[in-house]
Amino acid sequence: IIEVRGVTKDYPLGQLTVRALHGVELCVDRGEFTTIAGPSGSGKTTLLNLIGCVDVPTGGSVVFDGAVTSSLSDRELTRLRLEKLGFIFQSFNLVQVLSVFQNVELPLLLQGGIDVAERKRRVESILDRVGLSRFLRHRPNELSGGQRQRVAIARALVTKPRLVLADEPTANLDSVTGNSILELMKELNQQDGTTFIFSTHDHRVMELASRIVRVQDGRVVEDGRGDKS
Amino acid sequence: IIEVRGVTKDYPLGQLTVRALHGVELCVDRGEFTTIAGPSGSGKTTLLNLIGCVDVPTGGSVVFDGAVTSSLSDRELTRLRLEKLGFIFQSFNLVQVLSVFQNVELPLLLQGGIDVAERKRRVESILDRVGLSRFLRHRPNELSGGQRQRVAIARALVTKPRLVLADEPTANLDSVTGNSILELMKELNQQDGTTFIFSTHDHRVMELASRIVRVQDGRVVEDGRGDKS
Ligand SMILES: Nc1ncnc2c1ncn2[C@@H]1O[C@H](COP(=O)(O)OP(=O)(O)OP(=O)(O)O)[C@@H](O)[C@H]1O
Ligand SMILES: Nc1ncnc2c1ncn2[C@@H]1O[C@H](COP(=O)(O)OP(=O)(O)OP(=O)(O)O)[C@@H](O)[C@H]1O
Ligand SMILES: [Mg+2]
Ligand SMILES: [Mg+2]
Repeated sequence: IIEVRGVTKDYPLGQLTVRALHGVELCVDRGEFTTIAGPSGSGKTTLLNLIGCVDVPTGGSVVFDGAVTSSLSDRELTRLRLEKLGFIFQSFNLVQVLSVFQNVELPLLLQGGIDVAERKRRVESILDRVGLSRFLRHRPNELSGGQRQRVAIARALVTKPRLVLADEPTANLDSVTGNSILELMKELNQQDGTTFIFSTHDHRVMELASRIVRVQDGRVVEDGRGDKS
Repeated sequence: IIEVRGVTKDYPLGQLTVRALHGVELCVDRGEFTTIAGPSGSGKTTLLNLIGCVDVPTGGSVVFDGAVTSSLSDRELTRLRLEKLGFIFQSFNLVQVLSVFQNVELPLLLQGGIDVAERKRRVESILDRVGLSRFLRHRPNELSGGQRQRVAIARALVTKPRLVLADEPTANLDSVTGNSILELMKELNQQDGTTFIFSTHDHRVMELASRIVRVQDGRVVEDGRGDKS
């Protein structure tokens, strides 16, 4: 489903350039449950942002279902993100003026073609799964850190995407809440064949993964495929 | 150093009220290394915000070094926060238009009475300790999640406060980086007598603590003092 071919990513910094990724090669097949592990500053978010078409590589290419993402039009990229992809951002990126319900409903509205009753059913169902049924009307600034994280998770999963990119999705969650979220994700992986790529420092997430890709200083230093399903 | 006396905290939510804390009683002595543990949404951030004078209780009182904080003037509160207290916020609260160096220098500037050479020495020293010597000129949006967290940590510690409140300070840090930060904090606790109160889900932090206070649904449900130093 994803091929990352010789990708580099440079950020301008005043008169310097910071190279966050150095010639990264990575293939992720449909149905995988892969984690990207590495120290702070090693390039995990940068890599996920490129796979998720939130940013473009400086060099190399990202291929999603056979299409080179940098050659897609804005319209095609938008459709790809809406229909095939769910993204749980490290800083959540919730819309502050919308309620919890409205944040999670938004991708369904943008997709179009789903009536209000079905939208309501799906939004309430996914929010119940992440333990936020009592918070539908809260705005993001009326929630705890872990509650905001779970809204971000619900929003990424409500469209039932083929690929979910999750940037440290359990960082702000206690053990019980985190395990509950991981169960939900493992269920989507096993029953619906949803592909998951996580960035994480959380050993619970690593233990569930069928594969751990280790990055260090912008390079893949280890790519272990093991059978843990 | 801190007494929390029968504190309640209510948040208005439309026509309802959310009670985040119910009659919390807690004393923290000088030099303690205490963690507040609890599930997502249990009231940890709310409690730290009250202790740190970032918010006011609905009922009850917080006493800092013998002074009831809600009876202090704004000027006295500001001095207390600048001179005695360091706060590592869950969402970091960095100033986006300032560089890493400037973010960490800011509390020293606000204190006054420290010359530019001494400020430079102290800022560079603490940033070296948190592994960010090469990022002095970066702005917060040019950093990874864990790098931003470490800037928040450095900013809280640069004034050598008597009390440090840390709201999940290792959530975005990998093991090696997280352990390095915890070592720094333990050192300040043992050598300078700095009091630490952490909110956390991280077992590494809990293991280092001399005391774990468990909260659940806005109540202290367990307050264990053990000798782990
Ligand atoms: N916009 C930017 N401008 C300049 N440098 C950047 C920018 N974004 C990231 N970087 C740098 O690129 C490197 C990789 O960042 P990235 O966010 O991918 O790390 P990460 O592995 O996700 O770290 P963390 O675990 O702390 O979230 C870091 O050294 C960071 O400082
Ligand atoms: N501004 C607010 N308005 C309304 N409710 C709020 C507000 N801030 C917090 N709450 C609610 O108060 C409760 C406690 O929130 P708090 O942020 O203290 O939890 P926490 O223990 O820090 O959780 P986490 O581990 O997820 O960060 C939560 O149920 C939250 O939804
Ligand atoms: Mg990151
Ligand atoms: Mg919190």
